[in-house]
Amino acid sequence: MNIFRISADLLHLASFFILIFKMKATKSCKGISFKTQLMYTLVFTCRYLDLFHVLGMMITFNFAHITGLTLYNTFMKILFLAASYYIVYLMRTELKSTSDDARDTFVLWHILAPCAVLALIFNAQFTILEILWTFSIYLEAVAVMPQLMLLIETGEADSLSSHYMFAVGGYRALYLVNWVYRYATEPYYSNWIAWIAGFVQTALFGDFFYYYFVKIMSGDAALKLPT
Amino acid sequence: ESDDELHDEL
Repeated sequence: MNIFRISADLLHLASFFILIFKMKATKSCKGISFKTQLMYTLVFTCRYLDLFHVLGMMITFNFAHITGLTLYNTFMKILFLAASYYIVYLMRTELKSTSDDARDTFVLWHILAPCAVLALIFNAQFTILEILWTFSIYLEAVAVMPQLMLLIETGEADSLSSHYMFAVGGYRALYLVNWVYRYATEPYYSNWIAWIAGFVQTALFGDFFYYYFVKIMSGDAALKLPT
Repeated sequence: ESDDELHDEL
């Protein structure tokens, strides 16, 4: 565990809190893509199935393989799952009337199908768990596309929404630094699938980061895209 | 080896 990895995870965790805070404080989920949030629940559900493995070890009192890192990962995985399901729940219950569904027009099959095919072809092991893990990595890389499309459609984002997007995009950028660090310091550490997907994921945020920093520098509350 | 060790990141 290095400083980049822990910062990335905390930034990712912060992104959930920012979004939940925004929704609770403004009683609105305007400007937030339900489709992107739904994809994140799918991403975490597919990726964290190994929670059952850890749970299995715990209930059989098999603690030999449970390390501090396992406990940390397990705690964070449960938080990420709970937060993403809670966001989707809020957007479909009490905040449904404020949802930007009419402008959230991205066709999810355009990312779901290619990610599924790629996961079946390019994976480390042809097992169900490994394919679902790989699928989740590919899907996460592009899951922000409905949100970006909504942002372009709207032309601007309020302050909390833009902070949320900065956190959710920035966390993967920090993971890239973490992977470079691990590659340099740990023998045989490499995971090309995660690296390439992580690079694509960060690159998709490229324009957004630019406008976000312009906004921060100019001290504006809302992020505006050029018309 | 657990899955957690294979994928030790989030």
